[in-house]
Amino acid sequence: MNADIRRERENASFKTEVLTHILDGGPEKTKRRREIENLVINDPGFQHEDLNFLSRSERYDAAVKKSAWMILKLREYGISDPEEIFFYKSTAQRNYNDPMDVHFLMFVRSLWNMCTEEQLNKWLPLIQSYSAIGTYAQTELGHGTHIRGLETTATYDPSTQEFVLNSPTVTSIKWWPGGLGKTSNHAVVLAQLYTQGNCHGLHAFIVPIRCMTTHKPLPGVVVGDIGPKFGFDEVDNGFLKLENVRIPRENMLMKYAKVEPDGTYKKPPSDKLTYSTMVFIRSMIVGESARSLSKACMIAIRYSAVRHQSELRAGEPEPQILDYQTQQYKLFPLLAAAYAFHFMGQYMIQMYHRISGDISQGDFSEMSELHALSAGLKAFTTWVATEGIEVCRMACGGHGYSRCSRLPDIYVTFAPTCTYEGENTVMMLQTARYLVKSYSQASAGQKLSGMVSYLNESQQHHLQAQPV
Amino acid sequence: TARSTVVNINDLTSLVEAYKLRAAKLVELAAKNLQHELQLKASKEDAWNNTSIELVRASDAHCHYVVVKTFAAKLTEVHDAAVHLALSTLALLYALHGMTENSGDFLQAGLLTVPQLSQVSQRVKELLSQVRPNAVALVDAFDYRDEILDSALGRYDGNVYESMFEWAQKSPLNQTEVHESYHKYLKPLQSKL
Repeated sequence: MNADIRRERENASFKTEVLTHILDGGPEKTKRRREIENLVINDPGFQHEDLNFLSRSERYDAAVKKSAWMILKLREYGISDPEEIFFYKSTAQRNYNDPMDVHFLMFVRSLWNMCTEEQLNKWLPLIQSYSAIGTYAQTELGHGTHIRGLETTATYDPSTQEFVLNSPTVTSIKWWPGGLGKTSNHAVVLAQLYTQGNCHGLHAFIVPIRCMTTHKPLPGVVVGDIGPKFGFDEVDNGFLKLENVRIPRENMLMKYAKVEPDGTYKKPPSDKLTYSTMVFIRSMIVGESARSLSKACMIAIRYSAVRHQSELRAGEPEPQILDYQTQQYKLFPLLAAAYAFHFMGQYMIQMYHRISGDISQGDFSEMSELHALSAGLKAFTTWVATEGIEVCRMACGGHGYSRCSRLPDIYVTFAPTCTYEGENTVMMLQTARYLVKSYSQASAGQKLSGMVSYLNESQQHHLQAQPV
Repeated sequence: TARSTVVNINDLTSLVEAYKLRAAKLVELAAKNLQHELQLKASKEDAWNNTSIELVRASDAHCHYVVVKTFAAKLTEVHDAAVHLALSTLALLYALHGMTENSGDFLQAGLLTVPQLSQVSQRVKELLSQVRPNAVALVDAFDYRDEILDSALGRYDGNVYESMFEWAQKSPLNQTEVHESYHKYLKPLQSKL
């Protein structure tokens, strides 16, 4: 062990293990997390060459191989708790991505959240056997976060009881979904629903895109990979053009909105229910901001304890660069932010589960706050973390530029969170809409609850600067 | 009735209060700007667009408040005194550093004075010194194993340079002592000049 880093640990004023338990949520959780990590780390099936030395196609191949192996091992070990699956996956993936992430995180969750019981009975066996591998196709080539601008259409034909899906323009081609290019054979497609001559806005449909036997694209489906990106080399983000693709009426996700066989439309209790999967992912990203930023801080701070450079006092040995105030000023506020975001991530996931539980029981009273807070915090934390990871890289001088530091990989893997699942400025404006509405309600004397309740108080008093 | 509250820069509860009032002020500002624009413009959409900078600032301040508040609330659940102290230092650093980064908001809202801002900056520097002895332990607590972090610079044992040299040797360019491009391009070039 390097002598500097050993001395750092000897001089600490608290027991690291106690803090680890707090971060994990208790000693038992730490123990279980480590057991799961050991399962992956000691498994030869997860060993592979350094991905940095492979081509993109080889990286994709290695990632799919790892995904398939992971699914088999999770079954073998009987790991089914979502948190434990998360530990297993994040250990297997390390600082890279999984082409099947969108399948696990969005396709399956969309079906769980938005299928009727009858639909679940049909799709769950197909998902469990991985006969159906899916993705979530919302974003279009010319349209992003503003979902009302999406152009893909699903027109109901009562004569055959089918929806006819079309990408009417080049800008309507679905663009960016992870796993769409080569991996998936199904997609949850978000499209404008037309029935009886009326448009009823965006709804979700399960669209088969590849043959479940040959994996070849189905008639009317033009699908492929969108090419190299800024990171995410292991993932086949794809495009999808639909040309008069017919799907049965039962392939519309009908837990809330419905189209009857004759084409009669029944609207959902809230339009926001269509985007519940996005809200879940945004809530998850808050914790992910903490994980990526904390990894970057761990690398930069440990390296700063080992690295010696220049002179603080003439004639004396080079000090650890962590002793420079400028280095501390770069890194320690980010370390503090990593902890803050970790606790925020825990809060956000608890809030998501509590409110989504209420929603499934028919209580929509807190749905708007969940939407607003998950959007705003996703934007707030990802902006800070993305900039912070880059600061950590720079704080490591020239060696931070090497891929062996992993800081470039952490950056390019994390930076897209500022744009995916809702571009950050648009997310902030969504939060603002809720804040302005809440402010108006408070001004009108209404009692607010939740995180905006301070808008009631602010009508009554204000803080004044005082000498300390 | 106006109520004055002392901003105690060593007290996290007081800082949470300050963040709350900054958020309230910016939400109010954005809402009033929007109202003003609505009075000037015919369309709601134009009014919204012309207020969007203030609206984003308001959301940012709201989120910042929620994060500071959540961090402070988490501290109440930490019972180990040494860990509590280390985390409290970080929470204070997070809150005060955020104040220096957004000092305009706090000054404009009348939540801080210019002399107080200098005290905040000074306090941030003191907190950096307090975090320094625990910095490595604080990142160790995240408990990312070397196999997961996969970083030559962030290794637990600190043997950074040995690891970097070992990794460099794996570069595919090192598979041959003389790369084929030398024979294909450089040697012919040298022979022509």
